[in-house]
Amino acid sequence: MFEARLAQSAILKKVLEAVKDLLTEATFECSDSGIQVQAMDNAHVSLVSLNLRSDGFDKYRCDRNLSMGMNIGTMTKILRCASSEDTVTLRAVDSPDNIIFIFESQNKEKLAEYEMKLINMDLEHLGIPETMYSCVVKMPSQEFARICRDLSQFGEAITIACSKEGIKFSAAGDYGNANVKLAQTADSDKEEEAVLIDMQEPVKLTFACRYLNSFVKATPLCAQVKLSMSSDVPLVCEYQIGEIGHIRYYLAPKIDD
Amino acid sequence: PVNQSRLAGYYGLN
Repeated sequence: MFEARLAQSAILKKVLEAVKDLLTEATFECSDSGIQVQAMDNAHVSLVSLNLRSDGFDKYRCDRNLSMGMNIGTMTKILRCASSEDTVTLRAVDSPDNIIFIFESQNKEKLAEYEMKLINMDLEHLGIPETMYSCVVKMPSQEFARICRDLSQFGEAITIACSKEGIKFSAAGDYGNANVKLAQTADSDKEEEAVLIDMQEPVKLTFACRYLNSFVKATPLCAQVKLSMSSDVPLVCEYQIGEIGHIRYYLAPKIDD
Repeated sequence: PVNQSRLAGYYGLN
């Protein structure tokens, strides 16, 4: 028996919105410690790693480890049927063919159940080693989303250069070029508005806008985003999900021809 | 011109 309940479906709704552009299908691995998803986009350029800890749920029970292949499009449609304040419960038997989503209104007067067929999927797990990154930047997630959106108008790729002075995003294309520099905030009253740079060595990497613009769909999950970068390795773009877990996106850099 | 690398070039399959 697997059962996981969240008092408000808003978190799960936001998580689905944050992955649906990149993933068509994903395996949800459920164990005593929580729910984990690791899945690459079709082109194998980016990877989504989602972790929801069991202690972050209002109720969590997982008698036996389960791998449930889910269609993300269908799951997104189902989650859109829930109000943000509804309680959401995921339920499955030990060897499931289906998963049930149960939405209950706050006043308990409306109860909706949606059953979704599971799919068989081959697991393609990447082994991602613990990595010390040359630059780790924390910045407001809305600012990052804004910069990705603005610079996407100029080119297909954004170059991120990080040094002690700050972080610089730039894009160049046929119509011109653009760059945005953010300095480390001296001392911000509000933690959410801070730009913090932890730099060992300067880095300069180029990434496809398309993927960055998919990652920023996670912006509603967290006020801050953490970007971890080293030369010639994938970018890690991380959003905390309240007290329950995190979503990390990995993106392979573009390489010089 | 730039080419797009893939994740498998950095991380092995488990």
